[in-house]
Parts: sequence; C-alpha cells; structure tokens
Amino acid sequence: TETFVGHQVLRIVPTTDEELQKVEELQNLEELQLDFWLAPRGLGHPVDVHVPFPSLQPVKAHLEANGISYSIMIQDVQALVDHEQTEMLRSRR
Amino acid sequence: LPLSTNTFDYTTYHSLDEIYAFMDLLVAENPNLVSKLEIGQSTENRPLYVLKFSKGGTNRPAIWIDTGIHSREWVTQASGVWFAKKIVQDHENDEGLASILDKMDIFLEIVTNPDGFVFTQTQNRMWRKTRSKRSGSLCIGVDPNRNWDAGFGGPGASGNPCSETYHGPYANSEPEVKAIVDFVKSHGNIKAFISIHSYSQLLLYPYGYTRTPVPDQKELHEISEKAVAALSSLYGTSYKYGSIITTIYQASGGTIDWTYNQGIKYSFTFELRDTGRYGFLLPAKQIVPTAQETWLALQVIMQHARDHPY
Repeated sequence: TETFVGHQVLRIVPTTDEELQKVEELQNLEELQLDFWLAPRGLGHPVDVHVPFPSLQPVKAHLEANGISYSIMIQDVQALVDHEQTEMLRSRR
Repeated sequence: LPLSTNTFDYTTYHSLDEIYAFMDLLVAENPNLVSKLEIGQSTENRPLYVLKFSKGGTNRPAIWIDTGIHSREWVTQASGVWFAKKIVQDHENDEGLASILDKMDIFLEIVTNPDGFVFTQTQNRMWRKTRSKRSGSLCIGVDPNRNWDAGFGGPGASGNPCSETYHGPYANSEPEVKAIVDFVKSHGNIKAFISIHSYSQLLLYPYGYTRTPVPDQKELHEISEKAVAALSSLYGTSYKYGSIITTIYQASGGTIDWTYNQGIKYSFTFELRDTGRYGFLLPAKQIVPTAQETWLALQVIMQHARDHPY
C-alpha cells in the first residue's frame, strides 16, 4: 500500500503569466512525482499539488526562487488518510 | 453487513463490497421500485452495476446519474449511496420526486470505476484512473473522463500513459466507459445525464473540448443558476457554474460532451465539496450535508427535464 508520510498538498494561486508558466513547468518534471489535484487553469485560479516528501524541498525552492507564494493546504496527507481509515473501521465495528 | 438500509451508516465511507451489499438490500426492500442492472464488466472483471428506479412502463424517458468515475473522489460514491436511499424514502411523500417518477425512470451508477475504487481502498488512496494495462506501456490506467468520443485526443488530455489525464489508446477503450456508451445508445431515451465528481464546488455543462458554445447554452446556464441557488439554500455552500471550458479549463474526451452530442440536452457535471481544505480527503462527517445539498440541485435539473420534454 502506498503511504503518504510527510507528503503535503500545496496551494498556489498564480497571479501573473510568468508565475503560471513557472507552475506549469513543474507539471513536466515527472521525476518529482507531483500529482496535480487542481491543474493550472489560469490566473487567479488555485493550483493544488500533492508533493511527495522527497520532492518537497526542490518544489518549495523552485517556487520561492521565482517569488511565487504558496500555502500548505494539507500538512500531512498520511494523517488524513489514517483518520479516514480509522473512521471506516469504527463504523464497521 | 447491515440488516437493512435503515441501519446502513451513511455518515462514513464504505468498501466496494459494502456498497454492492447495500444495493442488494435496497433492491430486496423495494422490489416494486428498484432493480439492479449489470451493464458490463470492468478491466478486472468486476460487474458494473446500475440501479434503476421505475414505477413501470417500458423505455420511458430517463435520467442518468453516475458517481465515482474518478475513483479517489470518495464523497461522490458516498453521495450516490445516499441519493439511492433518498429516492426510495421520498418517492411517494415528496411531490416533486413522485411526479418525476410518474413520467421518468432514474438510473444511478454509484461505482462507475470499481477497479480504481478498490485500488484506492487497498493500494493507493490517491488513484484516479481506471486500472487498464497495455503492453509496452510503463504506466497503468486511463482517465475515464478523457476517454469519450467527443474531441477525443484533442488539447485538454494527455497522450502520456503516465499522466493523470491520459486519454487512452482510442475512444471508449475503457470498458467502464464503453459500458455506459452502449447503455445510453441502446436505451435511446435518456433526457438528462449528470456525472458527479469532486472537488471544487462547480456545476458545469458542455463543452469542455471546444470554445464553441452549445446551442442550448442559455437554457443550461439558467438551469444551472436555479440548481446552484437551491443547493446553496441549505447550508450556504457557494458554487460557481458555467461551461467546462470557460469555468475550469479545456478538457477533451469528456463524458458530458459526448452525451450532449448524443442529443442528451440536459448534460451536467458536478464538482462537489470542497474548494480546497481537504480536497479528495473530505472528512466523512461532510458526506451527508454534501449529499443533501447536491440532491436539491439534482431535483431542479430533474424537474426541468420532466417539464421540458424533447
């Protein structure tokens, strides 16, 4: 089973074409294993990207180096998945 | 497993087996209203079940609702279970619903992508696509919302099998999609088609593959406005609405573009809660409120289809 320990979901809201382009560049870096929950779709629209732990540092560095602000939508993906599983087991019991 | 659909827990997420058992219970409890059809089998040979709600007649005008085509969007399958129970509970005492069922049948496919759904429960909670495998391809799965024969392979889908929006080797390559295509064509009298996704809180109508507005754009926009107003009236959940391409992005090979081009005028897609706090990991306590508010919007669309035969 895939685990998501240390994975985060970042929210980026591109406000300029240049920022949008920098975010779209991330989509092409397959080695980062990014999963775009909300794909880039235009200025002012949120982009939500699930970032595996090993990619967190390079992704954040890329965004900060290009002056692109972001927020952390989900601090620890695994924690939410664990909670969901616990809820399901509780309900079954 | 629960003894009846009255003791089924609608406030939590369930496994595929539990949802299939729920369906059988619902049919057994309501043999004069509900039946279960198998419209095909998935890549991994799981049955594709559709619940039919009908007061009788043959090949009556019908409404189609599907949930779970993207397997990780768990609030949609859970809402589909709630809708099924709601239809049974209210089919006599809710005047609006009773009058819809007096004239139309409702088809509800709760787990439209069972292979992907099982995979999210056992291997990878974030799995979105089907589980089809093709020789020579490094990656598994096709995006079942890019695999329809409507602008197939155009901009707004990927030709890379490793992409989350991979359109597949050809239109309808996925048995989960082909099964619906065949059902819609053989039934021939579906008047409204609603495919339910999450997240973003949007109500969308065609097109996604082209900027050309649909001929019925004005009517679909007006219906959307009313449906969103009904939805928001319950808990104040805010929705946006519009055509796919103008509201989110270009997406080719999409479900409702194909259904609209088949002549099903009232073709809509929902993107349920939330707007991005939990995303696909929406807490289970939000299942019922999400289903309740969505049901109000669905009733607006269904009543419009009932009152505007074509």
